[in-house]
Amino acid sequence: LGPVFTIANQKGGVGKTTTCINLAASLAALNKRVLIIDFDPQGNATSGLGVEKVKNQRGSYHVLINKVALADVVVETECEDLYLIPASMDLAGAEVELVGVDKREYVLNQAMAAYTGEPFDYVLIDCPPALNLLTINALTASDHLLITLQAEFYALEGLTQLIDTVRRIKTSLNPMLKMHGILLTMVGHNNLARQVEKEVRDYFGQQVYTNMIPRNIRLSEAPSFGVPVMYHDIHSSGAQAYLKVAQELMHRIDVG
Amino acid sequence: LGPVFTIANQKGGVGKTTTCINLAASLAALNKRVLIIDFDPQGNATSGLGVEKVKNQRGSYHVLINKVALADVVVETECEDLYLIPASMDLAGAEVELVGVDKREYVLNQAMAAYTGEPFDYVLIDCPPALNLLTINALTASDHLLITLQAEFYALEGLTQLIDTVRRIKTSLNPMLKMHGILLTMVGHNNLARQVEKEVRDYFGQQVYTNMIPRNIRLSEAPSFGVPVMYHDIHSSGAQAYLKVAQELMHRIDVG
Ligand SMILES: Nc1ncnc2c1ncn2[C@@H]1O[C@H](COP(=O)(O)OP(=O)(O)OP(=O)(O)O)[C@@H](O)[C@H]1O
Ligand SMILES: Nc1ncnc2c1ncn2[C@@H]1O[C@H](COP(=O)(O)OP(=O)(O)OP(=O)(O)O)[C@@H](O)[C@H]1O
Ligand SMILES: [Mg+2]
Ligand SMILES: [Mg+2]
Repeated sequence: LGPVFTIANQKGGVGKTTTCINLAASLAALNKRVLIIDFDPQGNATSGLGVEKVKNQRGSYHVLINKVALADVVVETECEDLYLIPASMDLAGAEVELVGVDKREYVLNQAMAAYTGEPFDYVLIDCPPALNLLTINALTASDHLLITLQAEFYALEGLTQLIDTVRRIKTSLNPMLKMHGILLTMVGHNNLARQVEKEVRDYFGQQVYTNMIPRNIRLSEAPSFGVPVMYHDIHSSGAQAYLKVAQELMHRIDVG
Repeated sequence: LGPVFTIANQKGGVGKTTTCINLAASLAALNKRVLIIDFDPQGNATSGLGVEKVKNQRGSYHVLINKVALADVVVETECEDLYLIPASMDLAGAEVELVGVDKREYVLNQAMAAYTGEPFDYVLIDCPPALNLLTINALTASDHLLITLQAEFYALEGLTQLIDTVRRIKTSLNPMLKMHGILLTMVGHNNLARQVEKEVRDYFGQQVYTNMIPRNIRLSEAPSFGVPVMYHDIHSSGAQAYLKVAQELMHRIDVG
């Protein structure tokens, strides 16, 4: 498995799923083999890729709770070179079901270490809007954290809590975890967005992606067709922005 | 305590906090005494009302875990007739800390039943983006559920899961709980929004509020000043919409 990215932020609705799907699709379009792991009980990454959530579909829940091998639950998507481990509703119960399990934070990490399937160039994990055991499992199994940040007041407020949690995970659970970067999403043309961007760039400097994702209706239309935005409207500002972000990610990984 | 409303939706970023603050402020402007209980560990309702989150501030966590009386943790806000029980970061740990507690779903319900302070005309509870023990405590202590629904594809997808959970809570934990209504939020002028509105009104009929909240930048600016939008820009479409929603809520309660 190539570099593993967790896309997390406990603030809700900040573009985690939209980034996961469209960044992965953009990397796949640049000839990389990409795997998305849907760790959100809402299963938005699963439905946003047009994968049916059927009753007995095995996915991320079964990897966590029934120790099913990752390779056995990978499914294809309509996009070439883009694969998915789907989420299901029973994932909502995983947190409580894992309470008594030994090394419960490492369950995904162990499943990744034991992976025997086809290699992937990148793995992206979509997380629920909480710093719960699902998100902690994702961070403990990852090399990089990508934070999606909506250019709004409440989103900025939650950032310090997120950074504190990541620091704790790095010291106690996963020393390999790097704070990869911050991607500004849903950036409108208004003073608030400019103010948030300035504050974030002043404080986090180079860690903030140069490319930002503009607010673009095509991004919220695409999931209703079950495809990434580039298959819905390749010329849209949203599709173009995610292609640029994919290139910037590859560049950041190369220079290390 | 007057009628208690839970504002919930496990989908993130759908306007729960924005609705809680601005609906409460609008009811207070219509001469009602209103209490907000912030049950979200992010504490956005607390900071959105300009209440400092100081280190040892007692609030909703202490009601749940230390059995502190509700009346002892009510604070004033800058708005007349609007009061708050603040959230704090330790609320994030409440879920795990309550696991061993007997009747853990009823802790808030019992605190409400024991309330001895000044009467309130309305109580609104802001919830985190999850159907976890905090949200379940809120629903078990409430008379009404108000669902805020962003006019987008993913938000619509999560609705059936939310309705199922509420039905289960009504049969097993709180038979008084009524599905009060659905409020459409961040409604833009585009086909997707019109399509979502049509689907929701076709399916839920009268339960959908006639008034909707438009997307309006003033609503996301107001929290950075620590005030409800009516104190930031009373003439904005956002402030006017929440005043209408407050009147519609009072009307719906009157006719029962
Ligand atoms: N740049 C954008 N422009 C317009 N709409 C967007 C953009 N990014 C995301 N959206 C829409 O905003 C909503 C929130 O985005 P999304 O669901 O990806 O956030 P999230 O962080 O994954 O939410 P959650 O916390 O519930 O998991 C969705 O309806 C999505 O379609
Ligand atoms: N009608 C609106 N127009 C424009 N912006 C809005 C509107 N309603 C809410 N917002 C902004 O959208 C973001 C999400 O809203 P809010 O935080 O109230 O949602 P939430 O459901 O409480 O989120 P969470 O799931 O994280 O608790 C906030 O930054 C808020 O300021
Ligand atoms: Mg998501
Ligand atoms: Mg909120």
